[in-house]
Amino acid sequence: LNGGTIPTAPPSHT
Amino acid sequence: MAVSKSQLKKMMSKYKYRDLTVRQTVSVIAMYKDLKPVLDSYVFSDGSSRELVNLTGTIPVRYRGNTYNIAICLWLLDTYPYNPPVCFVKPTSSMTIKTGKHVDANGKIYLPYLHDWKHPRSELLELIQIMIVIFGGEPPVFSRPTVSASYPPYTA
Repeated sequence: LNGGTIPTAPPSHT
Repeated sequence: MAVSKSQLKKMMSKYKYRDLTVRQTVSVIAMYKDLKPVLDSYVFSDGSSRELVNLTGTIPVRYRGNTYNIAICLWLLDTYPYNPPVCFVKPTSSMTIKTGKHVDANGKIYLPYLHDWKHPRSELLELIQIMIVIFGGEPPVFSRPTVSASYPPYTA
C-alpha cells in the first residue's frame, strides 16, 4: 500500500 | 512496511563496518520515512559491480514557499562510513536535471560535505540535512514545461 512519496520538482519557468 | 534492523544487517552482511552502517541507516530511515534501503547492483567506473545498499526515495525540500519531494539515491559503499556515499538525484521523465556546481548531467551530487567527508565527523543524517538546505537554495531538478502534444519529437 505504501508506495512512497511521488517525486516532485519546482516548475522550470523561474 | 519499514525495513527492520535485522533485515538491514542481512542486507549489509558484507559491509566492513556493518553495525555502524546499520545504525546510521536506521536513524536516517526513522527520520526520513520516504527513504528506504534497497540492495542492488552498483557498477563502478571500471565496469566491475557489487551488491550494495542504497537509500532510495524522496527528501522534502522547501523552495520558494513550496515543499517538493526531491528524489534521490544514496549508495553506501561497503567501506562506509570511511568513504562518503555516492549520491544521485533521480529525475522522473517529466523533470530535467539542473546542472550546476552541485549536480552533473548524470544527476551525481557534489557537495563540499561529501568532498571533505571524514568519519566520524561526517554522517548520513547530517548529509541529508545539508542536501535539503542546499537544494532549497538551488533545486537539482525542475519540472519540464508542458510540450504541445502535436509537436513531434525530433531525431537527428
